[in-house]
Amino acid sequence: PARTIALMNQKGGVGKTTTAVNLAAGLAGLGRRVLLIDLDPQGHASLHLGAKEPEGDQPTVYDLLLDPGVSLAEVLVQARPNLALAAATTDLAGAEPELAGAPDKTLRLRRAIEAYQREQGPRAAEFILIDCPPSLGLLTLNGLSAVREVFIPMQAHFLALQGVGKLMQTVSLVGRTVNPHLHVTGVILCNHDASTSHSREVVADLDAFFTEARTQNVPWSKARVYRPAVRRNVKVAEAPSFGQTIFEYDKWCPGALDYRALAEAIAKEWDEV
Amino acid sequence: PARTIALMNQKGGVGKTTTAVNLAAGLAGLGRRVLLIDLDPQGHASLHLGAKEPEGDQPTVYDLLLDPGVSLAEVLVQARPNLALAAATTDLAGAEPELAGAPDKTLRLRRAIEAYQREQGPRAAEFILIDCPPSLGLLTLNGLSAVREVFIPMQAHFLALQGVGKLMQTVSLVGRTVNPHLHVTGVILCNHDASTSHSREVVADLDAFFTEARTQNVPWSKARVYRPAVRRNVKVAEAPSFGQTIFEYDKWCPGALDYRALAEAIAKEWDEV
Ligand SMILES: Nc1ncnc2c1ncn2[C@@H]1O[C@H](COP(=O)(O)OP(=O)(O)OP(=O)(O)O)[C@@H](O)[C@H]1O
Ligand SMILES: Nc1ncnc2c1ncn2[C@@H]1O[C@H](COP(=O)(O)OP(=O)(O)OP(=O)(O)O)[C@@H](O)[C@H]1O
Ligand SMILES: [Mg+2]
Ligand SMILES: [Mg+2]
Repeated sequence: PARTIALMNQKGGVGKTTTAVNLAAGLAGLGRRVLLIDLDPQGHASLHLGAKEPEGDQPTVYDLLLDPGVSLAEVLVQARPNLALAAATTDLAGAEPELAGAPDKTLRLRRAIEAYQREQGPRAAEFILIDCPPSLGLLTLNGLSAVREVFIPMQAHFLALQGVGKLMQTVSLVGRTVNPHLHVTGVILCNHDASTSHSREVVADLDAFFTEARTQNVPWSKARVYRPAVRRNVKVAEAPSFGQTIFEYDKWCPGALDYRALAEAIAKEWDEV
Repeated sequence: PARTIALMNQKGGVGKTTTAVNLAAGLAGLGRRVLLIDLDPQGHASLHLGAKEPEGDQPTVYDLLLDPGVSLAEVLVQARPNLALAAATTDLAGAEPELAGAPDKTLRLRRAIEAYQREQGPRAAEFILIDCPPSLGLLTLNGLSAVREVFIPMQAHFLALQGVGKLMQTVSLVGRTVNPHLHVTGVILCNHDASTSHSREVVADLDAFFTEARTQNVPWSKARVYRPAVRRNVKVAEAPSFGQTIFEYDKWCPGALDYRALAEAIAKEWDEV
């Protein structure tokens, strides 16, 4: 089976897309088969990879969610070796209102992924990463209903901690209703400046929060803050302007070292399961 | 009349709240009367100022928008000398669905501010700053319909430029429909790292964009990138965890110098009008 992961945080600009793209690329670089699904109408994951605007009648994630006749295989484009991308365009913004009345409105993506994995058989993707938009709406709910694991990209700032409670509530809700497998596996620290006592304090708060959760019956009881934190590194912000992953842009810069280390840790965990 | 400014950017985590709070505090510190209106259900502006949770039946921005019997005067609390705050709480998240059917749904805040300024007469606020949520929904539309000027806090990153087009479209739409006075006055660069060629390129792109707009009939034809950019400075991120403005937290740090310089520029522009 595949390791299925939603990169989720309703707070904006915290590193979801940067992490989704660079972890997907890191895993692909280790020779693993990876699917990256862009669930954000901003389409930044697609932009980050330099994916061309879908032409003419190329279906996108919008079509996948709204049209039961469209399969995930038709939506996927080969973005890199080992890395297939389901691209998002601005029409995806129409999905939430249009799906609002449907009884299976949060399950569209899950059904599409399950059908795809069945038809792929042994050639199926090993890792499926979903880049969520900065909201707790229907698109994010489709992402959460389709995966087993949530990774929370965030920055070690005081105001960033404020949103985590609400995020956890949403994960609980989806877990209790449509997806009993769903759990939070960890936090990925993005744009991290380890030199300040402020960020060290925020990280310590997060570590303590997860330690205390170990004895509770909650979907984050086995969660932790992943190491390494991804250091703040302007190369990471520059790469998307060239349509490149951090590894293509500057393979040995701190951001690339950190994302590669995280990809290795994520692959290793899965191998040992 | 007052200088009325919405800090707006649908992209999350770009510095809207940090800028709203620290500009408001900077102006108050210059002896000007300032109102700060928190339009974000996250309530971060209120949190940043260390405002207590509103007690019992203290009305908040939610009540102001939904209940015509509630006036802005009843909602305001004196957060600092010269600085009155209209606080937001999570119930404000209910405002968008609840207002959806009302014919004047984008004008609620404007009406409340106009009534307040009329009843205050000569004691009225000189500067009204509105902290918008990271979206282009009904709350932001209330903010845009209530002011003359939009300031766009943003970071000098490639992905940040992608959202500006959509933001400008929304300003145009509000300008053509309910608020012909509305215009974009400027961009405030937040969390700025001037040492990288990437950020210099993004700033150059923005400067060029505004220069070209000068001859166009658009709501940003007199807009510019404000200087100074607010430098990345961990003190700026630490201050809210103590419920303090940057001036209270560390009056001479780079973040405080930059926000004070901006506040002085904003006050001076207004005096010279
Ligand atoms: N390690 C890093 N070093 C420098 N810049 C970074 C780093 N990580 C992310 N950034 C920059 O921070 C900004 C926000 O990142 P990103 O777009 O990945 O966040 P997001 O959570 O996906 O945002 P949204 O909520 O809009 O989807 C981008 O400009 C990105 O390039
Ligand atoms: N100059 C700066 N130096 C360091 N950190 C900063 C600076 N400006 C803002 N930050 C930090 O960046 C984060 C995002 O800022 P802020 O909350 O003001 O953004 P926002 O646009 O209001 O976010 P939202 O979209 O969630 O309302 C906060 O943790 C803040 O403390
Ligand atoms: Mg994103
Ligand atoms: Mg804010």
